Amino acid sequence: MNIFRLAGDISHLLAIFILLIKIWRSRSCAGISGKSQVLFGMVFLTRYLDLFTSFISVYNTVMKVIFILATLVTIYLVFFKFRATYDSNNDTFRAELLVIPIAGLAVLVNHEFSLFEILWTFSIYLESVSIMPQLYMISKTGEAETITSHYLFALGLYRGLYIVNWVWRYYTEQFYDWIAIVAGVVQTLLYCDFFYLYITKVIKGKEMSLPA
Amino acid sequence: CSEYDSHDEL
Repeated sequence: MNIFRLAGDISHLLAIFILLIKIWRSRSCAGISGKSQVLFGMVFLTRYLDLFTSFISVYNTVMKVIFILATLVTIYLVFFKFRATYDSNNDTFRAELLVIPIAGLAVLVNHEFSLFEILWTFSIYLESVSIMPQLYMISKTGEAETITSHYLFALGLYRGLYIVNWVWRYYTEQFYDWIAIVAGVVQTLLYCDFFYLYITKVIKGKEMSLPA
Repeated sequence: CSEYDSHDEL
């Protein structure tokens, strides 16, 4: 554990709770892609199966459980409790076009051909693109509430900080995991456009609207 | 033990 990874994890946790609090306080999930949340749910459930097989640390276990539960609660709020506010007409990204090729890729390109390892690889690949339905939705409606943009910023920052963590680990522990690194770089690149808009608009107190 | 045996990151 180093400061970059800890900061990344906190940023990730913050993102998830910003979203939950936004939905809970406003009693609405307007502007939120339920599809992205389902993809993140799949990411956590397939990656954290090792909760049952290997113990790493109390920190690790607690964080995994929080990520899974918080994401399941978010999915419940979007699709059940506040379903009437869910903007499904604008949440039209074809998520299956991500999941199916990624499942194939995880079977073909992995560290080890075993069920848990393939599921872990699937979750890493899937996480890298899980935000696409949300970004697509924002580009379609052309706007995002300020709190939604804080959510996206914290979520993008998390994987960016993980990259710094991997550089640090490479030099201090000679540790690297190229699957995580390549997917993590792709994931961070997806947020670049958004980071630019966030810094130039939201920080200056303007609502975020995307050019059509 | 290979590096990927334990995925210690979240």
